[in-house]
This record gives sequence, structure tokens and C-alpha cells, in this order.
Amino acid sequence: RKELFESCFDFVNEHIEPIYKELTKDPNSTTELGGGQATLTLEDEDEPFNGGVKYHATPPLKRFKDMEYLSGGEKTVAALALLFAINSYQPSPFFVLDEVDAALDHTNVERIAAYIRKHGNKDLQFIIISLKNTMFEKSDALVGVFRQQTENSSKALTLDLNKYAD
Amino acid sequence: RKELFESCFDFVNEHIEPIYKELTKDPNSTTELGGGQATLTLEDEDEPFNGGVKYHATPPLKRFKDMEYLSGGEKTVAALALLFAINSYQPSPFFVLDEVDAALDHTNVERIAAYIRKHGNKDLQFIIISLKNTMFEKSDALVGVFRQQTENSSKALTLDLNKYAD
Amino acid sequence: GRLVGLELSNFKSYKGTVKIGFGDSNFTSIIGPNGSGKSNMMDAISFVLGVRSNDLRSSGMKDLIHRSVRDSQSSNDDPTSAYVKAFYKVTDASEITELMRIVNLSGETIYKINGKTTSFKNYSDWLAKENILIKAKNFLVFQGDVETIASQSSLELTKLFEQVS
Amino acid sequence: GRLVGLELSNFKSYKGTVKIGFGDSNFTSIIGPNGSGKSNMMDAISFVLGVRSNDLRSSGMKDLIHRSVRDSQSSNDDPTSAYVKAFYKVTDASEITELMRIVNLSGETIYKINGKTTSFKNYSDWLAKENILIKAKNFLVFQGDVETIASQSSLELTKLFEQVS
Ligand SMILES: Nc1ncnc2c1ncn2[C@@H]1O[C@H](COP(=O)(O)OP(=O)(O)OP(=O)(O)O)[C@@H](O)[C@H]1O
Ligand SMILES: Nc1ncnc2c1ncn2[C@@H]1O[C@H](COP(=O)(O)OP(=O)(O)OP(=O)(O)O)[C@@H](O)[C@H]1O
Ligand SMILES: [Mg+2]
Ligand SMILES: [Mg+2]
Repeated sequence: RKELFESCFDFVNEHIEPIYKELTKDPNSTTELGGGQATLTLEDEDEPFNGGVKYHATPPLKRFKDMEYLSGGEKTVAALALLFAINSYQPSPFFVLDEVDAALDHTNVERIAAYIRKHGNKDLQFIIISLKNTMFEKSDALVGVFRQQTENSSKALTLDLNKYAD
Repeated sequence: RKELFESCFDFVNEHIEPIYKELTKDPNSTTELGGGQATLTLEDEDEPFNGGVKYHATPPLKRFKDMEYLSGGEKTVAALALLFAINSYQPSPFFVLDEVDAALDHTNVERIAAYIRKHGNKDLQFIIISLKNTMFEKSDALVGVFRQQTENSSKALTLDLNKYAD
Repeated sequence: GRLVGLELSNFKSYKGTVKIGFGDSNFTSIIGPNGSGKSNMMDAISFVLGVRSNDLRSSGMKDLIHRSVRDSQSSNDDPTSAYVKAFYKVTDASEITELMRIVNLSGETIYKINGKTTSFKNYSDWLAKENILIKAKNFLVFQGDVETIASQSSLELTKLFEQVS
Repeated sequence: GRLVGLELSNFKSYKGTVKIGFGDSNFTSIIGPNGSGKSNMMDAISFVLGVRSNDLRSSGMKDLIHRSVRDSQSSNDDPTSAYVKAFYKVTDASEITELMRIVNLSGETIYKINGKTTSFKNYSDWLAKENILIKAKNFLVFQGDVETIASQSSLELTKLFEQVS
């Protein structure tokens, strides 16, 4: 049980920083250095079950390590990096994310959408609920939900975006 | 003390429905009937301090009374109606609202911005933090906040929008 | 594996039967105005995977069945049961597996795999083989919850690591 | 009355002195990228009105003072105090009232009205005359809190009514 936990922890800890960097790097910047820092630490190295797992993320160009100093948008990006890193250990076949972009500015929505477009594949589907066109215009398909008032019911239509030229 | 409470309750209860209707009415519809319903009820009519105050809001064309059935966006609109109604009893000179439009679709952002534009006056200022241009393009002035990296500091610039033609 | 499609029947705001196909899309967005039924669609996906009702914004299972009028008593012609089907294709398998969960007015739910009733344990074991971990829910983020992922306590994080490993 | 302007000095992410005028605007928007300092500006307004530090996303008052490096010890050239001034014009008054709140490294705060130090009680009584009710906070909505206004318990709502009446 302890081995399993440690191998999961080590795996996620290795992946958290590259993922966070990818989500925070300026897409146009060429420097390798782009992006923030993210690490996981064990409160009790010997008996991991007794202690907790601490997560630290520092946005690019900032210096604070404590999560409580992050802004709403900065916390959302750090949270998504953690979610993607944990899931990469035994990847589930799909994600369902409900308006996770609500606190994000235009630049961060673009980065998250670019990450999803890049990492979505036939074994990892992303199903994203969003109100922001910067997010959904980059998807392969849309499910349009609307309310049919006369029947007092929700309805859904599917639209394959790949059929339309960009 | 009881009189004060009851006069506050009665006042807010009278105002909650017109405010909610104004926030949910379709601006283009001419029918008087537009908008949803909203009411406040006392759990203990005789001794109001012992019981609670229950708030019910039903969006237009829906039939549910319980607040738990509302969607994220529907709850936000109901919350703003309650906030504006309570404040109208002894109006504070200003509101400061931080990204209250995060869960709202385009139509609802427009309605909230229109309400603010209509009700803001020299004795009631609205200071609104928002990421959505549908909200801030309707304001009289903008405070642009940015981070000056070299000094590791936030800075702010003010822009009077009334100087520019619409 | 892949989620190929869904079929909702009298589930929350969806009256009657509604079918949705995801096709070959690796990035599907669900869009629509406030209150149209987007989060209810996510609730349908969570429901068919075995998630409990308090994670579905409902106090009881029977609230998941479509109703036309509120205030506890439902009207006569309201449905008495609801179901969700998920069509799932296991990697390299030739057929599609049909996962189904049904709920009736008494709040009982029944699980079926390819039409055969099975226990919750069998059902969740089948899902776990596909790395769909219902207890960890490390692949679902409900509306409004994203920021709490980053600020959860270190003990909660340990628990999540334990469920995933 | 009206809030005419603000002056922040070494408050949170604002290093040095920053002045902001609201002019005649009845609807002012604060905009900027994630992490730029918008919510810190709202914290500055809340701080100068006497709101406690846990409502300002800080564990202690001294965390409100601008710091260049984190990890508990601040570097030598970091400021040792911070203040916020609010310029407020009472309806029909000819002059502008200057409200000020200062915090130092020990976490103590000092309140001043037009340059004269006063007690928290006097300060909040003055504000209450202008219907600025710090305990009720019925005019402030912090980031992420809006939906909870609609779903607060009925007893919380009674308490709010009591504070406002
Ligand atoms: N059992 C039910 N029967 C009928 N309608 C229901 C039932 N449960 C919920 N609803 C309706 O579903 C609607 C909410 O849908 P949902 O939460 O999916 O909206 P949404 O598209 O996610 O909106 P938002 O963008 O605001 O988050 C409510 O208006 C509610 O009345
Ligand atoms: N005492 C302090 N000294 C220096 N910087 C600070 C201090 N307290 C907070 N900060 C910084 O302020 C930033 C957060 O600012 P704020 O929360 O105002 O952002 P925001 O503009 O509201 O962003 P969002 O749109 O994401 O909500 C953080 O990056 C944090 O590092
Ligand atoms: Mg929703
Ligand atoms: Mg903010």
C-alpha cells in the first residue's frame, strides 16, 4: 500500500511542473524558461499516510510560494495543472469539466484550450461546458443545449466543427 | 427592535419582485408580464427573530420555487436581485462587486449592466470588477490595473469613457 | 476506451428521450444559455457512472426524474422513472458496451451492463478496469469547484492520492 | 455621499503610492489580467472601511503590507507599514472627508478621519451615518461569493435583515 502511494506521488510530482509550465508559458515566447514553478511535498516523508501532501505553485514572474496568495484566476490554472497531473498517473478515458474557465482572462482561456486541443486524443476525451467562445471555438464538436419552452424540456443538438473550414 | 425588523422586511419584500423582474425581463419584449417571480417569507410570523427568512425566486418560464433547482447563472441573478433589494432599504452610497458576472451568459451580463447603468447615480456608485467586455464597455469610467514587472508592483490607470463617443 | 454517446430519458430537465453522439471528437464543448440544461447533462454522465445524488445537486434520487411542476407533489402525467445510457467503446474491442442506470420514484437505482442487471459493486469494478474511478472522481469537475482543487487541505490531497494509486 | 478617490501606499501588490480618482462616474469598472491586482484594490477599499483581515484573504493584518519575497521572512528593504486613504464627499458638504487606515508590522491598525486619529468605534459610527454598514457588508461582494447570497440559510438571512434594520 505504501509502495503504491509512493509510486503515485513520485509520478505526479515529476509531471506537475512540466504541465504547469505548459499552462502558464507565454505561447509566443521562445525562451525555454517560460512558465511558472510547481511542486508537491510530503509532510511526513516516512509515513506518508499520517501527513498530508502540500501543493505549491508560483505563477511566472511572481515569487510567492503559498497558495493563499494566488488570485482567483491564478488558482484556477494551478488547480487544472494538479488535476491533469494526478490523472496522468492512471489516465481515465475522459474528463468532464463544468465552466472551469469562469475566472480566467482571455489569455489563460486560450492557453487552457490550446492544452486541451493538444492533449485530447482517442484515449483521452475532453467534454467541456463553457460560456466563453475563446474556449469552445477550438473544439472538434459542439453540443448545443437549449430549452424548448412549449414542451418544458431541455433539448440537445450536435454539431461537428471539423466539417466546417476553420 | 421587532418593529424595525418588520419594517425592513416589508420594505425589501415589496421591492424584491420588481427588481428581480427588471433583471430577468427580456428587454425587447413589450409585454408587461416579462420577468420572473421572487418573494420573501418569514418562517415564524409572530417572532421573526426565532425563525428564518426564506427567499424564493423563479426564473421566467420556469415553474420551480425551490432555490436548489436553479442553475449557476440563475442563482447569480437571484442573488443580485436580493442584494439590490436589501440595500434599497437604507441605501449605502456605493457597491463594490468582484466578478459577479462570472457564471452569466451574454444576455444576463447585458441585463445586469443595463440595470447598473440605469440605477447608478450621484448617490449610488457602482464599482464593478469584471473580465467581460459586455459588462465594462457600458461603464462611465475604467480603472485599468496592470502589473509592472520591473518594479514587482501593481499599477492603475483611470480612463473616463464619457470623453469618447460611444 | 471512449465515450461514444449518451441517451437520457426523463432525466432532470430532459423530458422524454434525448440522444447525443460524441463521434470522433476528442474535444467536445457543451454550450447554451443559463438554465438551459448543460450541468444537467454532466449530472447525467455522473449518474450513469454511479455517482451519488448529493454530488448531482439533488437531495434525493427521485429528484432526478423529470417533473413539470415543483412543490413536492408531482402532477399525474409526470414520469415515474428515469434512466441514462452511456455507450462506451473499450479500446480495441469490436462492440460497444451499453452502461445503464435507472431510478424510480422510490429512489431505488438499478445498474445494467449490456442489458443485464448487475450490482453496484460489479458495475464499479467494471468501470475501475477502465480507470474510471468513481470514488476519486479525479476526472469530473462540477460547476464552481475548480478553485477548491488547488486549495484543498493537504490531508484531502493525501486521500485523493490514496484513491488513485 | 460619494467615493471620490483612493490612495494606496504599500498595500498588498501595490508598491509605493498609487492614486485613483473616480471622478463623476456612477459606474466604474476595474479591469485587468488575472493576478494584476483587481481584487487587491477591492481589499484596499474594504480595509479602509474597517473590514477585518480574514475577509481580505489574509491570515494576519501584517500580510497586507507589500512584500517582495514570500516565505515568511521579508527582505530588508520591504516596507514596514501600509495605509489606504479614501476621499469621500458627504452629500451637500463643501469639503471632502479623508478616511485613513494604517497598518504596521506588528499588525496594529490606526484609524484617522481628516488626519486625526480616532477609535474604531468612532470611525464605524461615522460610516454608519453614511449608511456604510461594515458588519452587514451588504454593499460588498467578494470574488466567488455571489451565488452564496442566494443560497444562504434562512437564519443567516434573518441576521442580515437585523443588521440592516
Ligand atoms: N427534476 C427536474 N425536472 C425538471 N427540471 C429540472 C429538474 N431538475 C432541475 N431542473 C431544471 O434544470 C434547470 C437547470 O439546469 P442546469 O443547471 O443544467 O443549467 P445550466 O445550463 O448548467 O445553466 P448555467 O449556465 O446557469 O450553469 C433549472 O432551471 C431547473 O429548473
Ligand atoms: N502583501 C503582498 N505583497 C505583494 N504582493 C501581494 C501581496 N498580497 C498579494 N499579493 C499578490 O497579488 C496578486 C493577486 O492579486 P489579485 O488577487 O488582486 O488579482 P486579480 O487581479 O484579482 O486577479 P483575478 O482576475 O485572477 O482574480 C498575487 O499574485 C499575489 O502574489
Ligand atoms: Mg451549469
Ligand atoms: Mg480577483
